[in-house]
Order: sequence, then structure tokens, then C-alpha cells
Amino acid sequence: MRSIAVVNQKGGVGKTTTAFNLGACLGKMGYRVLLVDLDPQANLSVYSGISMGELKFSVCELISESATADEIVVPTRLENVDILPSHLNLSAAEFELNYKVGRERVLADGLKSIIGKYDFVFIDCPPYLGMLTINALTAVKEVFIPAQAEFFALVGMEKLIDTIEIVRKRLNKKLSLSMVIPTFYDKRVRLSEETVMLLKGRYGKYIPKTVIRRDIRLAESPAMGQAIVNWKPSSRGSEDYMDLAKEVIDWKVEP
Amino acid sequence: MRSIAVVNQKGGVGKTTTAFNLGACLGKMGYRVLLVDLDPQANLSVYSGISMGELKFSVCELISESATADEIVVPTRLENVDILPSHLNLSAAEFELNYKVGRERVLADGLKSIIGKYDFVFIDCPPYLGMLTINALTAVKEVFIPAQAEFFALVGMEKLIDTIEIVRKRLNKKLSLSMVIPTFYDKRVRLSEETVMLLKGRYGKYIPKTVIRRDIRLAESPAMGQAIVNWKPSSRGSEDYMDLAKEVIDWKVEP
Ligand SMILES: Nc1ncnc2c1ncn2[C@@H]1O[C@H](COP(=O)(O)OP(=O)(O)OP(=O)(O)O)[C@@H](O)[C@H]1O
Ligand SMILES: Nc1ncnc2c1ncn2[C@@H]1O[C@H](COP(=O)(O)OP(=O)(O)OP(=O)(O)O)[C@@H](O)[C@H]1O
Ligand SMILES: [Mg+2]
Ligand SMILES: [Mg+2]
Repeated sequence: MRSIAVVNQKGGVGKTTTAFNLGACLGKMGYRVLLVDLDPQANLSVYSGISMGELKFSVCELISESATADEIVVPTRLENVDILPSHLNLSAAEFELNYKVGRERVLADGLKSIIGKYDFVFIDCPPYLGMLTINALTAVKEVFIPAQAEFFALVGMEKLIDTIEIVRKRLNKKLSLSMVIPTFYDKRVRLSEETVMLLKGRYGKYIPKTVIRRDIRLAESPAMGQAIVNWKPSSRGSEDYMDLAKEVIDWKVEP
Repeated sequence: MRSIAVVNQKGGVGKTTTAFNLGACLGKMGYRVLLVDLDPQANLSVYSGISMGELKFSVCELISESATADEIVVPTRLENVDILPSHLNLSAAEFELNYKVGRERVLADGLKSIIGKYDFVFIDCPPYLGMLTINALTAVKEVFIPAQAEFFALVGMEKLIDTIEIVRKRLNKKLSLSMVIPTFYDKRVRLSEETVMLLKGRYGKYIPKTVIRRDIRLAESPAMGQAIVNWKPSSRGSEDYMDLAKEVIDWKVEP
């Protein structure tokens, strides 16, 4: 069972798009996937076809320890992919969480009863290093960092790497950085090429062969209510996430 | 003196790019501009040429009330534009802020001594509706919402509008939504056109004539260490922010 937190405190770099489309591709290949939407903005849940108004429970109840993961989990519109959906009340739940004893382990404990049923668990995190992201890092073994191939990509990376190290030391010895995935790559744009070079120079061993190219189909697919691999299987976005999913399956970081 | 919070809890929609380039254009026209970087990721400060290691004080000291705005303010590389820069410690300062009495007014109080010296004050906010953003909303009269012309743009808008209303009722009677600015507009992309139509349908009276088009020069200009209006004055990004700045000067929302 591979458990992966998709993290980057920079906004709009493709965390949700990566969690959703990797999940979709792996589900299509027959793997059992659990998505966990840990963002109060609930984009991943919306992407997955979840209707907030019809939810009995959400990941808020897991954080407030008032329902079990089995009671919360629901299927998504993707084959073999379930989700623990988010809800707009998650900001309030995060605020409360700050006061609990052992507050960083609440998610890890809450997930114990169901993660054994899945081959892959992806936790989509919000764009800040708060208590929800710390919970995600405490609950998983691997970290995937989508890094937009633009100027500010490198600015926050060091702080993120330090945070991973602090969580590893104090809360979760099994945690390690696994992949740094360049996103929004556009070969016509020199800045894009230069940023990927810089990322490879600094994080080479974490960077897969596949980079995710900029593809308007990826921006359009949430509006279509579909994963790109189902809606436009021969698009760049679909090819890239399928190729990335195959790399994820066999991925091992050199020590 | 126009005081403006640049807000959107969605990540990567152009908040920092808008605060910086509007500030640059207005400064170029001779207006005195103060930028306030309220994001722990400090992108606006980096954009403005501030070197974190050389700072004596930052906006953290304003939030923790251990220095005055006059002691913190520094010039930027733009003419007529000063900044209260951020610092990576701002997340810790935000956490402490949650426990202060009158915690939503700390920024408003701290700014009182210097905002009278400026024609425009722009506060750049992080991508979440936390205590820093609430402080920004409590300190200003106007809210500008950059809205990326893509699917998730509308998903968080209602919550943001509700938050503005709550702050207006309980903390700041002078606060009002002033502009919803479509960003990353790309006329070749139907999704872009459709999202702008939806935004106009719902927020018509807040939407300026000028929309900000997608322009790789805008993504490149932070790496160039310059505002686009100085580096590539005839680019789309430069034209759009100049046109938007002119609309900002005369802007009035119909009641
Ligand atoms: N490779 C791509 N090409 C084109 N558009 C993309 C690509 N990846 C993501 N997008 C679009 O860019 C926007 C931002 O992506 P996404 O929401 O996945 O980022 P995020 O890191 O989850 O953002 P946030 O920090 O707000 O959670 C979305 O509108 C998405 O559809
Ligand atoms: N109109 C545009 N065309 C092309 N690129 C743009 C445009 N506006 C902004 N960018 C680039 O898109 C990225 C996101 O923009 P920006 O950092 O301003 O968004 P933000 O809302 O401040 O993000 P965050 O939520 O992380 O604070 C940056 O790399 C920026 O240079
Ligand atoms: Mg997201
Ligand atoms: Mg920003």
C-alpha cells in the first residue's frame, strides 16, 4: 500500500489536478485508489463529482473524530477510486484541531481502519503549511511535490523540504520525499525549460522522466466532469498522466 | 487614499502579480504606492527586489506589535512604491495572532501611522481565508478579487463574498467589494471565454473593461527582477495592467 501526500504551499501548481488524474489513471489500470481531500476549498471533491449538499459525512468528521473513515468514504465517478471528501467546514475543523492533544496524528489514526483496503492513497493538500498538511505528512510514507515550471517554484521549496524533515524526525520516521513533478511545462517557453533545468540540478533524483505539459484540456476537464484520460485519451495531459502513473508504480528513489 | 486588499483563497490566480503590477503602473504615473506583503511565502517581497537576509524588520514585527510601520517600510525597485515586506516567520506570527485580544484589528492599527502618506495601499493576501486575510479585510476600504478564467474560479467566490460581508458587518463598516478582475484570459480558449461570461453574469458591476490576458512575459518578469511595464512596455501584460490602472483611478461601483 503506497500512501502519498501531494504537497506544495504555492498556490495553483497542479496539486489537485495531479492527485485526481494520477488516481484516475491508476484506477483505470485496476489498482484500488483512495483519494483524501484535505483542502477546505474541496476542489478534488468537486472534480470527483461529489455533491457537497448530499454528503452525510466528510473529512471534517474524521478530523473532529465524530465518524469513522468507513462511514465517510464514498465512491467517485472514476472506476476503482473512492474518496474521503472535503467540506467547506474544514477550515473550522482545522482551527479546532490545533488545540487537540496529539493533533498531528489525528488523520493517521483515522485512516488506519481503511487504508489497508487500497493499493494507493493520495492526500490532496491546501496551499499552506498548516495543521492539515502536517497531518497529511504524518499519515503517509511518500511526498509528491508538483512544481510549476515558473519563477516562484523554487522560492518555497527549501521551506517545504525542511518541513518534511521536521515531520520525519519528530512524528513519522517513514516519511520521505519521493517525487518532484514539473507541471505546466511548455517547451516553447524558455522560462519553463530553465526552471526544469534548475529543478533537475537541485532535485534530480526525485524528478521522473515524465513532466506534465501545459494542456488546456487539463484546465477544461473539471468543467467536463471527467478525468482527462476518459474525456480526451489522446491529449497531451492524458498521455503525460498515464506515463507518470506507470513511473509511479515502479518508482524508487536512489538513496 | 485608496486602500485595497487583493484577495482570493484559490491559489495561483494572480493576486501577487496584480498587486505588484498595478502598484508599478500607478507609481509610474506619479502616485505614491504602499505594498503590504501579507503572505508568509513573501512572493511580493521577492518580486519587489527585497532581500530577506538583509531585512531588519518585516510585517511580522507589525503583527507582533514589536516595531512601527515607519521602522519597517522600505523602498522597492519601482519608482514611488514602498513596501512592508513579508518574512518566512509570518506563519508563526499568524499563529500567535490568533490568541490576541482584538486580533482582527492589529494590522489596521499598525498601518494607521503611515497610510496617510500614500495615494494607494495594496495588501497582497495568501491563498486561504485565515487571520492574516481577515486583518487585511479589516484594514481596507476596497477588495479586489483576481479571478482566473478557469473552472475552479467560481467555486470559492461565494464563500469569499460571505467572508467580506461578515467582516463588513462586525469589524469594518467601510469595507466593500470593489473589483473582480478576470486574469489569465485567453481568447483562443473557449473555457476562458465561458468563465468570463459567467463572472460577468454574476458580478457584472464589479468587472472592469480591462481583463488581464495570459502573457508569458508576466510569468517571466519576476525572474527578470522587473515590473512588466518597465521590462516589456509593449507586451500584452504591460498594456493590460496600464489600462487596468487607469480604470482603477476612476473606478466607482454602481450601488
Ligand atoms: N498541466 C496543466 N495545463 C493546463 N492547466 C492546468 C494544468 N494543471 C492544472 N491546470 C489548471 O490550473 C489550475 C490550477 O491547478 P490545480 O487546481 O490543480 O492547482 P493546485 O495546486 O491544486 O491549486 P491550489 O493551490 O489552489 O489547491 C486549475 O484550473 C487546473 O485545471
Ligand atoms: N496573466 C498572466 N499570464 C501568465 N502568467 C501569469 C499571469 N499572471 C500571473 N502569472 C504567473 O502565474 C503564477 C501565479 O501567479 P501569482 O503568483 O501572481 O498568483 P497568486 O494568486 O499570488 O498565487 P498564490 O495563491 O500562491 O499567492 C506566477 O508564476 C505568475 O508569474
Ligand atoms: Mg488544489
Ligand atoms: Mg501570491
